[in-house]
Amino acid sequence: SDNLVQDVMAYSVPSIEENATLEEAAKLMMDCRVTHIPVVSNENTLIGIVTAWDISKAVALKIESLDQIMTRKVVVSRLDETIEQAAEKMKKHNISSLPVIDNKQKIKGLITTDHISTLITKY
Amino acid sequence: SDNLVQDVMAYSVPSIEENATLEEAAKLMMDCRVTHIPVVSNENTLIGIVTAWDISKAVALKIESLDQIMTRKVVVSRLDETIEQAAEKMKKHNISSLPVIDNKQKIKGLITTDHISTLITKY
Ligand SMILES: C[S@@+](CC[C@H](N)C(=O)[O-])C[C@H]1O[C@@H](n2cnc3c(N)ncnc32)[C@H](O)[C@@H]1O
Ligand SMILES: C[S@@+](CC[C@H](N)C(=O)[O-])C[C@H]1O[C@@H](n2cnc3c(N)ncnc32)[C@H](O)[C@@H]1O
Repeated sequence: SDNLVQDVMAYSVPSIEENATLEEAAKLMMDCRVTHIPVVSNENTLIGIVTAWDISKAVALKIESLDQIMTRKVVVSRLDETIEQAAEKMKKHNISSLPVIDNKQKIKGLITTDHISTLITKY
Repeated sequence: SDNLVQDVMAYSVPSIEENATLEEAAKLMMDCRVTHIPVVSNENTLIGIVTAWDISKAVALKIESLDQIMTRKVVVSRLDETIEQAAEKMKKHNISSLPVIDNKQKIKGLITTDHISTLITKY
């Protein structure tokens, strides 16, 4: 079937480590044309998320460190969740993407409302 | 039916004028919890759009004025377009929202991939 998260998510996911700067996070978003970047440990396990909205908030509040704006309590999805379950989580928390992790907290992918919206197009 | 843009879009749309600062745009995004803000003339007609991704790009490139990062060639939708047409436009241009305008370029609403993704949830 093609209604599982693993069928729709992005497999290649730019990420950064906790000690990165706000500017490095912003550069990565610009270069990869994404708006959501998981923050990972040096063993590639998920420890947080930073989004373009967070960077915008940092500009508004004159915050200068990634540590102060990243979100640490991440809402995640799994490879075998359904698209509907992923969409429900994003609606409930008013977020636009979910990192997809395995049992060892390793990043397998990222699913966004852009991916889900694309499902209703013909091509 | 409930598959037209007007059935799904947000009717209340925060917007800013062209002479606003980057910081004012960022503050509005934070306060209204949005990521896309139409830029309007003093007669409320659409002249551009600025997003959290643009603000992030401004941080990456050390750009300081709204004028330099806003997008002026805006991809728009209409009240009577179908959701599928809106989703196709967003997919084609890799964008996450479309201002909805009338024949006089006035903003009627904003439709996003978050709204469309919500359509597949049960509630
Ligand atoms: C409430 S949302 C509103 C804007 C937009 N929908 C978005 O997702 O960025 C913005 C906040 O949600 C957080 N966020 C985004 N995705 C998340 C996720 N999967 N888990 C937890 N927080 C998340 C961001 O770090 C940011 O602080
Ligand atoms: C290519 S998208 C990638 C990130 C994300 N999908 C988004 O929409 O922000 C980012 C760029 O698209 C532009 N953009 C967003 N919505 C637009 C729209 N309706 N029409 C034209 N440009 C738009 C923004 O100004 C920004 O420069």
